[in-house]
Amino acid sequence: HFGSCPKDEL
Amino acid sequence: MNVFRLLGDVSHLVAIIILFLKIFRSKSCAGISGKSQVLFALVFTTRYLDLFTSFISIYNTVMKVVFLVLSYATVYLIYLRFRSSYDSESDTFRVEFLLVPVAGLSFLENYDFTPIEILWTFSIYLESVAILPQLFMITKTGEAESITTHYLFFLGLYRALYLANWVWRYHTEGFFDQIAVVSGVVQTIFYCDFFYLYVTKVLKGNSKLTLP
Repeated sequence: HFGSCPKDEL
Repeated sequence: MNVFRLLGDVSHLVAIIILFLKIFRSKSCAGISGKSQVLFALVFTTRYLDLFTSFISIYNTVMKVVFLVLSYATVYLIYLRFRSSYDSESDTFRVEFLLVPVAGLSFLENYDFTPIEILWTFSIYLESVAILPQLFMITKTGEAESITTHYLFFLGLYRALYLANWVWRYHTEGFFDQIAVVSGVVQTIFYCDFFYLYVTKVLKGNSKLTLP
């Protein structure tokens, strides 16, 4: 997928 | 979680701890840009607002809290506890030249026009340039203590390892975070010149990094 939500990276 | 991501996080943590302990033990923040540290505290603050909105894992929550606490503790050491050792005359980078374009860009190019997404985007863009006051300070004074260069090395290595993590995630999960990847590439490029000096000078046993 594009983008990231929720963000699992720091 | 893959090995690049884990090593990246460890590297990031090591960098922050090195800096904190350097200042704490020597009771001095000579050669450290307080402005860069304030920017990093701002980066963590605006990025980790999701601590209140979404739970990802114990690891994720603990790391976020540790980064936040250590970044503010470092700012406290520089501006309050060891303020007399702060070299404000060499720390003259104009941060508004970073903050204004970064804020503008985060409104223009984001995943969703909501406060939390815009602030997250702002933090990603700001992180990519937050080290510039520190690099500017070293250029200005022409030298850096080797402990400061170890800090910079691990801080630069962290984002470089994240690049490897994104390549890995793209191939294994189809994951692609355009904003983070482009900013991560920009961020890593800023460290390349430093990496070269670190390997050719500091690792060859020089006690200080002196610019040619």
